Amino acid sequence: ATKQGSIMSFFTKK
Amino acid sequence: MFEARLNAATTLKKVLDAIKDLLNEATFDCSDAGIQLQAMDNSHVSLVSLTLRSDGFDKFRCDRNLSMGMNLGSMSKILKCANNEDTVTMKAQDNADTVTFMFESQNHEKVSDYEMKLMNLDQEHLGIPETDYSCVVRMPAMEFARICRDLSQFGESVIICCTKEGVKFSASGDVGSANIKLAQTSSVDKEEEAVTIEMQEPVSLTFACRYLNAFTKATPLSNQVQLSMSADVPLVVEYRIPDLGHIRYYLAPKIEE
Repeated sequence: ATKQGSIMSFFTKK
Repeated sequence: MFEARLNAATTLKKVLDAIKDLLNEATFDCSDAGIQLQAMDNSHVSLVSLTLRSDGFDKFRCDRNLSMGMNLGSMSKILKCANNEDTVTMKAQDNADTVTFMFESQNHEKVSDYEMKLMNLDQEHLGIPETDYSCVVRMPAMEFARICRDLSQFGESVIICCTKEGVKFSASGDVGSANIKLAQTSSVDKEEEAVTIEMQEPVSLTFACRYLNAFTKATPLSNQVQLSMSADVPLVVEYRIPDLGHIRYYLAPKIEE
């Protein structure tokens, strides 16, 4: 099974 | 004072169609370089990044940087009132709480203006690191839309597997399984029909169909789409808007539990 990750975990907050 | 004019409203309509299914509202950041928009969808699974360069507009003036929060449903209602061939001008005063859309018919005999209230949106800008992608695939945008549509019948996820031989899209579910393989085109008459693959390392990644299908709403903007992939990082789906800019969608991969 796969789970959907959040895009926020890949990019840093400016 | 901010003023941006495009000679055909159809371009702005297509841009809005490309983002309004993913985003309910968004901030348009205007500067003398042009208009930028960066926003995540409600579920924070994907990110939309839109760039419209000032030199792509038929007239562009932006005296002071301006952030305009817009409800995209309201903007869509307004743009429906424009004919595709109308000239469209967006205008706002500095520190204004409204934006005006003005539509002018080709024969200049009908002029309409619509004023829309702006919103104060909490913006969360994310820094997107420069990445050297393992695989970059360019293919006809219509073909990509067709593949996403076809495969979404078979499962919620699409596995994109790219090697130097080609790119394979797969889905499976209750009905069974589906595989679509595209080879790099050897020779084509028209550049927009080409499939090209630049591969450093093969990749295989899983993505949610729902988002891929939402991205393909940008298909009318561009003949070709570019998919950039590396292991364990978001997919980038890029549509170049001729002479004006680009729209990029970033989608977090699905990972094994």
